[in-house]
Amino acid sequence: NTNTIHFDNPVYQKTTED
Amino acid sequence: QEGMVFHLKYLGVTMVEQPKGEELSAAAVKRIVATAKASGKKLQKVTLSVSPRGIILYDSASNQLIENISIYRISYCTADKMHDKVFAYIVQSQHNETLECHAFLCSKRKMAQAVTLTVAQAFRVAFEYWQTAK
Repeated sequence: NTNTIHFDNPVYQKTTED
Repeated sequence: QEGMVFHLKYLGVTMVEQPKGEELSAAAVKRIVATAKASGKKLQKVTLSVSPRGIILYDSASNQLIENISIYRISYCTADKMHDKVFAYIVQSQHNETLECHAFLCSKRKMAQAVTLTVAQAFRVAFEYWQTAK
């Protein structure tokens, strides 16, 4: 079944602080 | 850029072991749906505002803020395959290191997909901002 949609967040646990 | 707003029903939350994964989230959604059904309670209507800054949750009836979730705490989002009107995301708890999967019931399958794609777009824009800011 290919109709599942899901995405990882590329900024998870990143911050703009550093 | 501005928040996109969706009206959903809150199904509930469960703890998860990993920040992402199709099987992991599917199992979490299954648990949440089973618990919500078993409780027999009316689901809370919520308003979800999605932007590159994150997700803001309001109670639709009272307009009270439920939670303001920074994009940096969200690891994953999905439109569930088994329960195709369900949108879910995984977030790192504000209070500790635990990971939570939150699930929402949409009125239509298309809406669950639209919310998921909107959150995914917010991820991409946030990543562009982050790269520029670095």
